[in-house]
Amino acid sequence: HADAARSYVTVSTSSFAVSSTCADELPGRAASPRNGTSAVLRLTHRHGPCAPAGKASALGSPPSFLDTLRADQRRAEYIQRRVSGAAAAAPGMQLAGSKAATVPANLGFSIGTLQYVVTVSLGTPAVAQTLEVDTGSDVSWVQCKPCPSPPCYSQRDPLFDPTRSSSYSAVPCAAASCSQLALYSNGCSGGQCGYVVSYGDGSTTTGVYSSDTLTLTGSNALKGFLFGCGHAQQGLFAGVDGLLGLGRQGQSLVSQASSTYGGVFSYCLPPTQNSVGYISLGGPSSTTGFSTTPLLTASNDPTYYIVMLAGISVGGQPLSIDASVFASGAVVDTGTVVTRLPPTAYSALRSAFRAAMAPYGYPSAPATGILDTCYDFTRYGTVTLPTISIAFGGGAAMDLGTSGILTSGCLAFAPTGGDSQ
Amino acid sequence: ASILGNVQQRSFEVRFDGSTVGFMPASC
Repeated sequence: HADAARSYVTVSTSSFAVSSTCADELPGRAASPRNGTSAVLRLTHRHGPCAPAGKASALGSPPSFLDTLRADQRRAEYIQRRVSGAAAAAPGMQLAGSKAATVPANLGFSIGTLQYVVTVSLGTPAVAQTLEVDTGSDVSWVQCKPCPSPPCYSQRDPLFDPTRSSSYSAVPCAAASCSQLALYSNGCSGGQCGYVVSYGDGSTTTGVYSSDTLTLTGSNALKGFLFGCGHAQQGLFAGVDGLLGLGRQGQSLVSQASSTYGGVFSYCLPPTQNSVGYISLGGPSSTTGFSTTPLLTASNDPTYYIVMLAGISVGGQPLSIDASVFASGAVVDTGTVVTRLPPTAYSALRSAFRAAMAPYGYPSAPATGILDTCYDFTRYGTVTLPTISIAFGGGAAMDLGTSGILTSGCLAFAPTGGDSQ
Repeated sequence: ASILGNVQQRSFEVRFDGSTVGFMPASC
């Protein structure tokens, strides 16, 4: 009976509904004492009622679920190209700095997949900025004056004005931090270092690589923080003021703050749009309570956080999947919505999930974009789901909660383009 | 490569320290 209880979980369908009221409390974990220096930032869904100042609508109109999945597919394919080293050769896709960039962008059309935002402050005096968080990119940036629309987009806060910040400076072309931009470099103009970043969903930002004080919380400030002062953006950022890069290369916030916070960070993405999560820089020095797996690096692209998958269980039963299917590793990404698995693994997961759901007789619903296993739960007050557990190299496992199994009534997984990808 | 997306990361605290990635369930 205990095994059966761990194999299935029953959840109220009311929990699938999107609430218009924010349960505005930081989780207990965020408030708990942490050894050493740490800065804890409030993290929210950009379109939920907990968005900064309660102005979710100001952060861009919520995209349709189908549009989100379309953008998600472009991002997933882009990451896979970068990790495999094929990005430079792929038509229509490019690494930052490519001179042959072709970017399908829709100015002001908010279908970006970066769904989580934090508020920090920039400059002296400090000016609040609401930024998307992205573990899949390195360079942080904000829109800066002058920034006419277009080529910039409208944002909820006043544009950051570098001329009004006493601690601001443009990075000179001769500076080491300019030459270290490498793929993100965009030449030199008037002695100032130019930057450019292109994202997998087709968005771009260009401007002046700059330095200023970044205030994370009232008592945690980072002097000389390097970021992009964006003067031309295209694409999918409508409403937000910029982006906070949490990738692994030297330009990211994590790298720049490593002398203070030890290169350690964690985040908690809230289970619903009306609850609050957090990002913690620094924090617990021990891994007590965490299920851990080695961090790996893709030789083709050191930006990404990569782990090794070892297997998947559905309803407590391990799926029969050859370990070689997972040999390419898995990118842990906050900006991709739906987990992508090699087709062989996805097929096994889908079959096991459908079989486990069959006894309950839930009506099927049409596929939604890339999601092909959907149900109509409208006649049900509660639904019972098989648990899904993802195992990692070294024995770690994620036993997914209900918020990690379904999205919009569909199994929240999708296949990659091929087992060898 | 597979990609672990944000739907599956929800409610976990995900921790990076330069050599490991950690997952703690029901943290938010």
